[in-house]
Amino acid sequence: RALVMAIAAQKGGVGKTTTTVNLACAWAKQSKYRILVIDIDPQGHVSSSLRENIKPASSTLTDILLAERPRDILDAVFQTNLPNLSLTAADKGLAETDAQMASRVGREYILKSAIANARSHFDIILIDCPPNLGNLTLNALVAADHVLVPCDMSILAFEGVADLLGTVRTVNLRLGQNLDVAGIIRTRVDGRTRQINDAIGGALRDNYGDLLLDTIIPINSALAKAQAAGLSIFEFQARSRGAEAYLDLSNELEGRLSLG
Amino acid sequence: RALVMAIAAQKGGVGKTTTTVNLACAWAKQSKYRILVIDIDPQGHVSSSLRENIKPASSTLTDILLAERPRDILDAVFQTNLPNLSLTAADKGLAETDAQMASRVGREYILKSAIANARSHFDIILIDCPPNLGNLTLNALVAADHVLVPCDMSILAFEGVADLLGTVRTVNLRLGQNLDVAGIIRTRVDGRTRQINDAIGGALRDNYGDLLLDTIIPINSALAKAQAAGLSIFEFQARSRGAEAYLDLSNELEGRLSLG
Ligand SMILES: Nc1ncnc2c1ncn2[C@@H]1O[C@H](COP(=O)(O)OP(=O)(O)OP(=O)(O)O)[C@@H](O)[C@H]1O
Ligand SMILES: Nc1ncnc2c1ncn2[C@@H]1O[C@H](COP(=O)(O)OP(=O)(O)OP(=O)(O)O)[C@@H](O)[C@H]1O
Ligand SMILES: [Mg+2]
Ligand SMILES: [Mg+2]
Repeated sequence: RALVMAIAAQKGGVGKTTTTVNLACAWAKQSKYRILVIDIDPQGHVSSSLRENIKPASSTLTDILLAERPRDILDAVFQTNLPNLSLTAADKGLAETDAQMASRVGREYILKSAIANARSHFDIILIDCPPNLGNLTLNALVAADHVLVPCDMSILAFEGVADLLGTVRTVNLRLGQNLDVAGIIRTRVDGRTRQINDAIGGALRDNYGDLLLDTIIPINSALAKAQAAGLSIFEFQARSRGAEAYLDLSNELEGRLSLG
Repeated sequence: RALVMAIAAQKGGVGKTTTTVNLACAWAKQSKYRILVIDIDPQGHVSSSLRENIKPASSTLTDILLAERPRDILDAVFQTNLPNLSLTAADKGLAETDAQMASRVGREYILKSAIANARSHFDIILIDCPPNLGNLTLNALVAADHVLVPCDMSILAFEGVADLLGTVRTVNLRLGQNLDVAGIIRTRVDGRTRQINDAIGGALRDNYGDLLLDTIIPINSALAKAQAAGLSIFEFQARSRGAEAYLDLSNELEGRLSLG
């Protein structure tokens, strides 16, 4: 049965998609796990980030989430050119879907039931979330066993972590879930801005203790260039600091989540 | 009657808030205009960015937007410590408000009517939007005369510009508006990544021609540090490249929008 992890943060541009994509690729290339990435962000940036490896799927996430009767997410899944890596197709219609889900009974559980069968086809399922705490992120949090929270070295991202963890508590309390925080990952860390790195890093450590992961993702233009090229960092520049950092993250999380 | 401009981009973290705040401060400090910034993003980052200058207001934007009868936005406005600059208070409740507006008749026009009176109290009204094209951004676009679109040097931000301009066309066609694109502003430009700067900048020029503003906002840690300190860039480090760039932007827009 797959481990399901949402990658969520309210703040825009902190590296949710970059983290989801490169963590998925780090695990997929080690050939230990079959990985599925669900892109529940209407912007469809998982597909953009890997556009050299994209194939069509027969259905969209919207078809699955708004169906009258429960549907299997596998209809919206395609296998990429990369070994062990499958994705859901980009779906801009998800913006409308967020609104249309609002009035459905049990709207928070739709994704969870849609992935029930997929959990026996994959070892790890990652869910890339949009930069807000709406119905799509809510569905991801309810469907997931764990949530990974990227946070960059800004006061705004730091404040957003508290909001997200508040939502996690609410999901567990009101919806009877058992969502665990896999960790908070420091992203886009610029080695030259030491004062703000220490300030934000220190505040994260003081407030969240062990939830703060040891791995730090440095600012590395190779990561942005790989995304622009539509390739995983391991295809684009395997020897880059960005590639090594995401490999380290995959190892640290394997330990924490008792994977494999 | 005030000029009303929304600052909108679907992509997260491209500098919407940084642009809104520093453009507002650039104009306010020249003492030519009375500026109001409406923060319609549930994250409330305008207030976070200027938290050394914040005061309380008697109502929230949610109170205004969800009221039974039309209400005056001035009830949610406070004057900051900075001359000529007023803001709406941060309002995390806006996330729920987005959803609750969905079923209202004429939901896209609520903000527009709420600012009708405020337009005679200010010269320029700026609206900071969340990173999505939901009801809050829609209200901002309908309330506004112009929209400014920040775009950073990433393929994902570049793709988001097309989506936003599509929404602008839809707003004008279906809702009978006359929303004009004030310009697309290149943000967070790292002088060292010349290849991607030329690629994205070139693609923006090819696709959007004159809509692309001449002013470029460089990556400048002073901007992030000012935000962390809760001060405008002009208070924090007036001689920084970031301050000069936002001053240039205010001048370029004055020309384009025939202000003053
Ligand atoms: N460590 C890094 N070094 C350099 N660039 C990075 C790094 N992490 C992310 N980026 C770049 O920063 C931008 C934002 O990253 P990304 O899109 O992954 O964030 P996000 O949180 O998914 O954004 P959104 O909130 O819009 O979904 C992208 O252009 C990406 O290529
Ligand atoms: N030119 C710049 N130089 C350095 N840092 C910048 C610059 N512009 C923005 N930043 C920083 O980048 C981060 C993202 O900027 P900002 O919050 O303004 O983007 P946004 O589009 O409003 O994000 P969101 O989509 O979450 O609303 C912030 O931490 C900000 O301080
Ligand atoms: Mg993303
Ligand atoms: Mg913002």
